[in-house]
Amino acid sequence: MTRTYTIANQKGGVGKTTTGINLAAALSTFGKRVLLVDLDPQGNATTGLGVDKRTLERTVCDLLLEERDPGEVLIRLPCGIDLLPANRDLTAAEVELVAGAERERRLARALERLGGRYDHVLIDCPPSLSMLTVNALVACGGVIVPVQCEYYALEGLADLLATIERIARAFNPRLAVSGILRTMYDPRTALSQEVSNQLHAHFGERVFRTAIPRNVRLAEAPSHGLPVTLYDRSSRGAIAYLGLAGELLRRERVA
Amino acid sequence: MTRTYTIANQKGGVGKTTTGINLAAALSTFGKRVLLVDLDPQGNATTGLGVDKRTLERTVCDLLLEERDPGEVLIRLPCGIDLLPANRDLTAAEVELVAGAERERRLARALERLGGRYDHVLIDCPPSLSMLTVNALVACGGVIVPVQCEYYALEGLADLLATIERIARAFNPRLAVSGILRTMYDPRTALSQEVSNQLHAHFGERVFRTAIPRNVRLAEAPSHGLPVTLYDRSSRGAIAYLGLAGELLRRERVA
Ligand SMILES: Nc1ncnc2c1ncn2[C@@H]1O[C@H](COP(=O)(O)OP(=O)(O)OP(=O)(O)O)[C@@H](O)[C@H]1O
Ligand SMILES: Nc1ncnc2c1ncn2[C@@H]1O[C@H](COP(=O)(O)OP(=O)(O)OP(=O)(O)O)[C@@H](O)[C@H]1O
Ligand SMILES: [Mg+2]
Ligand SMILES: [Mg+2]
Repeated sequence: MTRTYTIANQKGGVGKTTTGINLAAALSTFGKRVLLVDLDPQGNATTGLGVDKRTLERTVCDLLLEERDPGEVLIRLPCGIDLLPANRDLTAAEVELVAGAERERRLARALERLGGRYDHVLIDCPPSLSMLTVNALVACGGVIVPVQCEYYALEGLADLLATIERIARAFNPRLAVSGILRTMYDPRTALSQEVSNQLHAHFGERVFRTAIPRNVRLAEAPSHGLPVTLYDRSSRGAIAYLGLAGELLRRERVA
Repeated sequence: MTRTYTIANQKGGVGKTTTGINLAAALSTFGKRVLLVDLDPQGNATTGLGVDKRTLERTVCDLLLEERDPGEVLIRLPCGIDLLPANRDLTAAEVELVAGAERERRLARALERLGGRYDHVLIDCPPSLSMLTVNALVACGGVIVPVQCEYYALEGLADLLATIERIARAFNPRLAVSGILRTMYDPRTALSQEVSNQLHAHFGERVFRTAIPRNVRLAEAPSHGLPVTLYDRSSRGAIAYLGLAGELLRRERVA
């Protein structure tokens, strides 16, 4: 049984890509077979894992526009996870998806061809509620929402939840919010604590107990092309993402 | 002579809105008449200045879809700047602009109706290179590019510069990069210094001397609906944005 999660939030810079890369790597240290899908034309997950975007012959864009086998596109990475890479071409897919047939289900159909090859699939989204994010929401079973504990973060959540409800009703009845993840959390500031309290008030148990602290090792790791679990396993960032992986697996067992 | 600047970077969370609000407020403390245009469907510049998005009868979306007078949409704020507000409706404009007539020039035409009423117009953009950002690039004379001094920040710059070149050739010959602004700059980390050195190597004089430090007062100010120059005028964030306003005015004098 493959569990597929979309990592989404249209607010920019909240830690979507950092969560995708490091949660994927943390799950693989627990022995899970993991695929990370980069669905952002910025291709940050791709370069953050050391892949040169300019040398790619095939990307996830090919899967959205043609009936190609994902096996031809995916890359096995030395860190133990597989990646469906992205580059600027994905912008072309966004334009094409505005009007194409079955435009919401392209990614879902492509991932179905992988069968049960993976235990976990994580999909990193761009900072918008565009057709790319819609494709991710149709293809997955749950949404992990990184939220930076600052003022603007709460603002966009209502729009995101409304979009998730809409997609669940129209295309994907199993879709639900798997968890709200506090990122760049600094318990010393009143702002972080205030936002955290509001998240608990609105979302209760759906807020992950694990909060990701602000930790410079998380920002340094992508310049070495490594997840933080390999770049600096003893760092607070690595420990937090390993904790998140453990919490996610526990939640899956009781679900 | 009105000077119009677009604040753009498709990388999310780099400080576009924070720069728009606080540079606008800082310019107004120098006695300039300033208009801030919120061109992001998230409407962060609108709520960050204390405006309730749900009560708005007219927004910038109306200016993009009809030939309306911007005077009917703008809001005079107690902090001394004027605002063209935005809310979720702007997403509808994005869809309409994909195919409409004169779709790149809608904002330019609307702002022309303001004549010389302002000394400075600043346009806050969403984290994407969509038709909204294209409209801003066609309507302005210069682009201010906030860059967070971290790894992913450099990656997107090449795409942004290519888009600016393309718009300058096709629609707006006066368009140029006015300056690269280092944001959330922490000179104690090797990562910040490394990225800063690369920016100077690539952009030389176009990098603003003023760097905006990471300062929690900048993140707190929007929850009070105030620019940082009014929320905490003695903070490092307020001093930095006042310094940036001074530097921009000096550059305008010699240009
Ligand atoms: N917990 C953390 N501590 C310190 N830095 C972090 C943390 N999480 C993310 N970062 C850094 O903050 C920046 C933003 O994170 P990231 O790029 O992962 O966000 P995103 O939501 O994917 O952005 P976008 O909206 O552009 O896709 C990056 O430079 C990243 O390295
Ligand atoms: N210099 C700074 N010091 C501390 N916090 C900052 C600074 N600049 C911005 N912030 C905070 O970082 C977050 C991201 O900034 P902001 O929302 O302005 O970026 P943005 O580029 O407009 O994001 P988006 O891509 O979503 O539009 C906000 O919570 C903001 O309050
Ligand atoms: Mg990202
Ligand atoms: Mg913004």
